[in-house]
Amino acid sequence: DPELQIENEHLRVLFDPRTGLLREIQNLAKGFSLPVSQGFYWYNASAGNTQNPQASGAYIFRPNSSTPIPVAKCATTRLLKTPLVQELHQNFSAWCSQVLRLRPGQPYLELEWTVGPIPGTAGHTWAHLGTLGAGQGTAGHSWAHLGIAPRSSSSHLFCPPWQDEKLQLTVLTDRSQGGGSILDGSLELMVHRRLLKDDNRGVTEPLNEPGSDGRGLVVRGRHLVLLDTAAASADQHRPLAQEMTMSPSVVLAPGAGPHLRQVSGEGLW
Amino acid sequence: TGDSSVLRKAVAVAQHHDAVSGTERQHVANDYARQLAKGWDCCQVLVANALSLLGGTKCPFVFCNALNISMCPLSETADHFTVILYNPLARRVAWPVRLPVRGSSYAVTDPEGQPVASQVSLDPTNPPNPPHPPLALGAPGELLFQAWAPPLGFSAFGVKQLSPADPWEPPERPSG
Repeated sequence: DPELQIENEHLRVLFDPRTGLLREIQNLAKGFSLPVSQGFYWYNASAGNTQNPQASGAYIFRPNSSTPIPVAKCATTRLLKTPLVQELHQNFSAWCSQVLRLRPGQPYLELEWTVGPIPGTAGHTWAHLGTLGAGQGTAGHSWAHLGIAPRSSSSHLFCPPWQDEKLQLTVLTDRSQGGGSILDGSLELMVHRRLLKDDNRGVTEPLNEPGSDGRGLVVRGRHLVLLDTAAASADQHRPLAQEMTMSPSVVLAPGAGPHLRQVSGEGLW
Repeated sequence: TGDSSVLRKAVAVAQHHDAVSGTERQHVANDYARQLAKGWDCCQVLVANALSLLGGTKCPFVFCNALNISMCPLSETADHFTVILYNPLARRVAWPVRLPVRGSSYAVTDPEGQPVASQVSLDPTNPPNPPHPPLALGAPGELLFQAWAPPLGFSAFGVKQLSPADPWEPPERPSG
């Protein structure tokens, strides 16, 4: 598809045909768009040195450089367009992939990422981040002196005004993640990490979850991205955050199952 | 008998800052996970009892805990099953359902028996006869449809396979 893009009645999402990475999000209902790039980066954790023996750990992020390294500068992609869903599959590496989805009627872009097992190499340890760079938004004022602070449900980036209306890019997470806005217009969320050295803070073992097969954990999760005016954003992201936290539970039954007509709250009690 | 206090106790124990932030030793993290998993199992019995009571039936209910890696023995092997959605919010929600299946087309009906648009998207990373065992040993396709559920309530969707069953048997599952 020469024009790598997915859309529904609310959003059109464009991708760079050369790199396969996210390039722009357009709000079709309101007629504005925002250049947005997104990818997966990693930081080299600190193993401690003569100046400062403190190694990275669960309490202290302390990467040995504040510049994240891209897992890959481009992704191999596969586009799927059907009446029920339009999605772009991105593969960054053997242990980092993502699917971006738009479904009819949903005013948000879903990013389902799968990261791991992170290959640990002697001495090097990695922390993974999914990061979003949106226009020239203002850097978030992090309340933790380290700039990386827990994001328990959502993060927002305020973007340059459009027709005097402030735009807002909102990212909803399906679990608490370390995150920060280190550079103006960027938002970083830590989706996975693997450390091979203890941080000497009492646990006396590195934060290195080998998983049941010893190769390291594979983590899969979702981020929902909304782009709207700042005035309209709360109405969108608050109910959505509730649905992410208290999502419906699915139960299956063989055959015709129970005669559960649509039983609603009042009928239930 | 179902019992939600097991999960309540497990969540109470997991309020410790170690459980919240992951600063504990590995064997302690494993134990938090074990307690939560045990609590989850007891709650599934509770939900199954409630569904039996509401539906006036004793049919077995299946909870697929690995749907996020497209694994669900029932939907991968049965040609007729029911999907029940429980909505814990106090307002109606729409919810996209994705289930690993072996067939290539299905008829889905809503709680009123009306047809619901559905499709099977074949996952090329899980071809019917994989050249190499993929990461998640799932079925070759995923059945997609848009479901919904009333406030604080359930809704049940019927699923029937239309295409002849492709010759595909779920491979041996990795344990755990």
